[in-house]
Amino acid sequence: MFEARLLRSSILKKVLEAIKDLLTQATFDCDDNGIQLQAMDNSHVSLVSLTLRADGFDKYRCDRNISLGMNLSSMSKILKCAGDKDTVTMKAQDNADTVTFVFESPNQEKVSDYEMKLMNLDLEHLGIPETEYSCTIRLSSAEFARICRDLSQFGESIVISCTKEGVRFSASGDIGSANIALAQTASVDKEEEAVVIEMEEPVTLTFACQYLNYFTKATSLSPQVQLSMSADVPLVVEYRIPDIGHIRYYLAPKIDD
Amino acid sequence: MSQKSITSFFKIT
Repeated sequence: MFEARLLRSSILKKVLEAIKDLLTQATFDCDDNGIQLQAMDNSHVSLVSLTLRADGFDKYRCDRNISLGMNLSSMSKILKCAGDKDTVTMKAQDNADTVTFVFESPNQEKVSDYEMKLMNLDLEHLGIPETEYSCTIRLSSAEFARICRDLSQFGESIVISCTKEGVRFSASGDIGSANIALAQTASVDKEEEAVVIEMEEPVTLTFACQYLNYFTKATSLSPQVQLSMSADVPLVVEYRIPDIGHIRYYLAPKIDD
Repeated sequence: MSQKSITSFFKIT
């Protein structure tokens, strides 16, 4: 028996929003520690890794490890039926071919359940090596979303260049070019608005705008985002989900032909 | 520039 209950459905709704444009289907691997999801987009350019810890749920029970293969578009349709303040419970029997979502209104006067067919997904799993990154940049997630959106108007790629002075995002194309430079913040009133850079070595890498924009669908999950970069390895874009886990996106860089 | 695949960095397990 698997059962996971969240007091607020909004976390799960936001998680789905953060992955459903990038992935069509994915396996939720559930065990004693919580729920893990790892999946590549169809083009195998990026990888999504989601962790929701058992202790972040209001109730969590997983008697036997279970993999729930879900169509994310169907799951998203079901989660849209939940009110933000509803409690959500995901349930599945051992060896089940369906998963059930139960939504309860705060006053318990409305209880809905939706059963969804599971899929047998035989997806490839990638081993992500422990990596010491040359640069990590922490900034407001809303600011990062805005930068990606603004620069997307100029070209298909964004160059991210990190030095100890700051981080610079650039794009160029038919209409011209754009550069946005962020300096490390000296002092701020709100911690989530700070720009914090840790740098061992300067790094400059080029990434596809389209994917960065997909990643920013996670903005509502966290006030801050962390970018980790080293030369010639995938960028990591991490959103920490308060009290329960994180979502990390890995994006392969573009390279000179 | 050409887009690398994520599988060229992370091995399939």
